[in-house]
Amino acid sequence: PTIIYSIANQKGGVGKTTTAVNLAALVSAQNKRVLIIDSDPQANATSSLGVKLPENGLTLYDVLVNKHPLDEVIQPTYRPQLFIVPSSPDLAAAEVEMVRFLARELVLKKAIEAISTKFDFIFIDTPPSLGVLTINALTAARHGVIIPVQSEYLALEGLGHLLNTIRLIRDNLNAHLQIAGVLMTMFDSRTKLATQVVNEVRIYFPEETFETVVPRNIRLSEAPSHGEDILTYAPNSPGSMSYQAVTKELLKRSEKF
Amino acid sequence: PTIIYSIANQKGGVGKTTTAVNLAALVSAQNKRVLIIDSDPQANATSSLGVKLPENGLTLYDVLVNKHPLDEVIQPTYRPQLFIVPSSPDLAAAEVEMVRFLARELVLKKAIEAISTKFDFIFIDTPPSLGVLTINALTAARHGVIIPVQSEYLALEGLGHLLNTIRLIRDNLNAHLQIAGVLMTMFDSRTKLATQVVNEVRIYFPEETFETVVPRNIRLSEAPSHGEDILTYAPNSPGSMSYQAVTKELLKRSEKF
Ligand SMILES: Nc1ncnc2c1ncn2[C@@H]1O[C@H](COP(=O)(O)OP(=O)(O)OP(=O)(O)O)[C@@H](O)[C@H]1O
Ligand SMILES: Nc1ncnc2c1ncn2[C@@H]1O[C@H](COP(=O)(O)OP(=O)(O)OP(=O)(O)O)[C@@H](O)[C@H]1O
Ligand SMILES: [Mg+2]
Ligand SMILES: [Mg+2]
Repeated sequence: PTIIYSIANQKGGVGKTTTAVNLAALVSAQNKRVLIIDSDPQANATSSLGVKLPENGLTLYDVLVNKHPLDEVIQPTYRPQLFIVPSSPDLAAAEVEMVRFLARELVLKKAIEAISTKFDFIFIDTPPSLGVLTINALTAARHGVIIPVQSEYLALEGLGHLLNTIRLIRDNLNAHLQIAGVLMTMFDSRTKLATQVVNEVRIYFPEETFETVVPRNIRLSEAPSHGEDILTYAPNSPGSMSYQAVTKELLKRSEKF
Repeated sequence: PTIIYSIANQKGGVGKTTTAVNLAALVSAQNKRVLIIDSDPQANATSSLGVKLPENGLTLYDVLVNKHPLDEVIQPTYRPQLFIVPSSPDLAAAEVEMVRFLARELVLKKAIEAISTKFDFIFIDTPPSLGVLTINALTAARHGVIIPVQSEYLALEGLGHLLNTIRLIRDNLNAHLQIAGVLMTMFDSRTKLATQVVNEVRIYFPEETFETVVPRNIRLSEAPSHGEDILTYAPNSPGSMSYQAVTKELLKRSEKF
């Protein structure tokens, strides 16, 4: 079956896009056929992979609002086994336009079910909010949600609210929605607070938290400006090593499906 | 007159709350009477100032959706001249509930006009999106918007979209909406990219970009866990020094009003 993960956390700037892009790229490097869906109007996943939209380019907006088949919107990337459904700022309008749709939370899930091209994995990047776009991604995430948590104090604040939203969606829209993993990101060993935050998250999510902690690493923030994933841009960097380790852990957890 | 600034950028984690909280605190330390309005459902500005909501506590939600007078929702902080309109996760529901309101973009502006307590400055923190809550804050910002920009590549991507939104609001809702300032944040001198981003932003916004660049400084990420602003938590830190310099620049720019 196609394994589908969403990457979500309404806190801004915690590494959702960085995680979605690098997991998708690294899993595709293991000779798996991977699709990344960019459901954020900022379209950071799209630009991080160097994907330029042609003038009349179709994006996820066309799928959600104009019911275009997903097959027609899928684009290749520089990695042979990695494909993308790109986003654009127009997608911000989808939040309002979809308010009156019947079963508006299920639109993305149904669009994914209809694609004819077979993928081994699908990763869905989400915006920093819990609106219609993120709810669609959580409803479509048949195998669960990966939650990046920045190793900083403010990142802990919003976790309770995210868990409530996940529970609501599990009860009403997607019975399979588990927490597939909690990934500590931007860990800075120079501050005690980072270690305290990591320890606290491990207590709350003992099973779900990945062993691997992603350190703060400049190469990860530089890679998007080259339109490359970290394995392509700086394969031996601490950022690359840690995302390779996370990918191993995730593939191991995925074996049960 | 009361000088009203909103702090906005739909990119997540760029330092909006850190800027709103520390500017508000530092301006209040200059013996000005300051109100900070937290319009983000994450309520990070509320917790960064150590403000705990009483069980039946009134928040901005009650003002926007239940038309409570703002006067009744204002709370004190540990700083004698700094007051806050707190937020809570319920505010996320306001985005949907306000869709059918007449003139939904003007609700916050009208609520601020009705407050009897006089303030010298009002700072409005916003969520990482361009939805109804941020539009309300931009419409209420009589003296302009302060845009924090993280000194990283992905931060540049969304600026065009933010400028379009500002232009739309200026044309339709708030003729005074200027860019009061562009603040470069989380500057990391170890990477060339940061300097490139700062230079590029200065080219785009030669007048608006503050001279001061806020460096990445661990004390700024630790202060919220103590419920304190940076001047209280680590007065001599690089983070505190830079926000003091920004405050001086902002007060100078405010003299023209
Ligand atoms: N481990 C890391 N070390 C250093 N920089 C990082 C790391 N992870 C992400 N970054 C950088 O931090 C910024 C925020 O990361 P990213 O954009 O992935 O977060 P996000 O959660 O997707 O943000 P948004 O909420 O806006 O969607 C980006 O500039 C990114 O390049
Ligand atoms: N100059 C800085 N140096 C180091 N850490 C910083 C700096 N500015 C902000 N931070 C930390 O970075 C994280 C993101 O900052 P902040 O929460 O202020 O951003 P934001 O734009 O308000 O995020 P959101 O989009 O979620 O509202 C926080 O943990 C904060 O403490
Ligand atoms: Mg992102
Ligand atoms: Mg914030």
